[in-house]
Amino acid sequence: YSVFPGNYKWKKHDLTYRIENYTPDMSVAEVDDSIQRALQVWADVSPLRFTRIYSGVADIMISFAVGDHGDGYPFDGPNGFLAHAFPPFDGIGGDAHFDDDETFAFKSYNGYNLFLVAAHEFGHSLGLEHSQDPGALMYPNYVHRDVDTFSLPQDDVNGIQFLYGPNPDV
Amino acid sequence: LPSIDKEEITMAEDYLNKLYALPKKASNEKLQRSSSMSMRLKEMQEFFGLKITGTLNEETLNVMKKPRCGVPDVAA
Repeated sequence: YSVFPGNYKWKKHDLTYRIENYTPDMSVAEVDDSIQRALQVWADVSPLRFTRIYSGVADIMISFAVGDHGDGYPFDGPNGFLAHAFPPFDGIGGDAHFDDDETFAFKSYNGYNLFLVAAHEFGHSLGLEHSQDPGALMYPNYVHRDVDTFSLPQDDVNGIQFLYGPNPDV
Repeated sequence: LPSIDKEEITMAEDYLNKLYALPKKASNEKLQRSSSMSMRLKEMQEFFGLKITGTLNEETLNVMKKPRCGVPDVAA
């Protein structure tokens, strides 16, 4: 695993998230479920806890956008870059953006699984950089996995616990 | 590089520029661009465990063409 230079990490364990808009590729319930589960994989192995809010500014603002969406890192159309997220800091820090020129999927293989893409991006939102371990969730390239049996790879567990420690409830 | 076309070279430069901080400006722009490209290619090849050549080859291009996260692998 790798962390961002400069020790970017949240100074609190209770974080908020807000879904600003939705992709037309999936139902609202499917997006909500994918995002919630993607955050939970990190909460399961750390002291971090996530609460959804529906208005105002959350620590992790989640949006779907295409092309130039105003953050200086434009998306590139279908395939290529699927999403990006910013490490923890004030303002845009922690926010996750998904390229809505992609086709996102809930369970099917016809598209990029939103849960997997989101879980990777939230790793960045929490302070993890890309891992060189091809089996890690934080490996930069998209790898399809069986989401029904998904468990966070050990490299990612080691990374998040390096930053925040283990889950005190386990 | 007879099997690599101009479009793929442009794609590779864009990839390295976005993910490996290829410098855009230099005093001798052409020379600097070439050496920076080689340096960034080596960084990219090392990151992905590829054969480190500093030159664009099919193996490297194949990795560049895979869908991925847009966050840089090596910070500027």
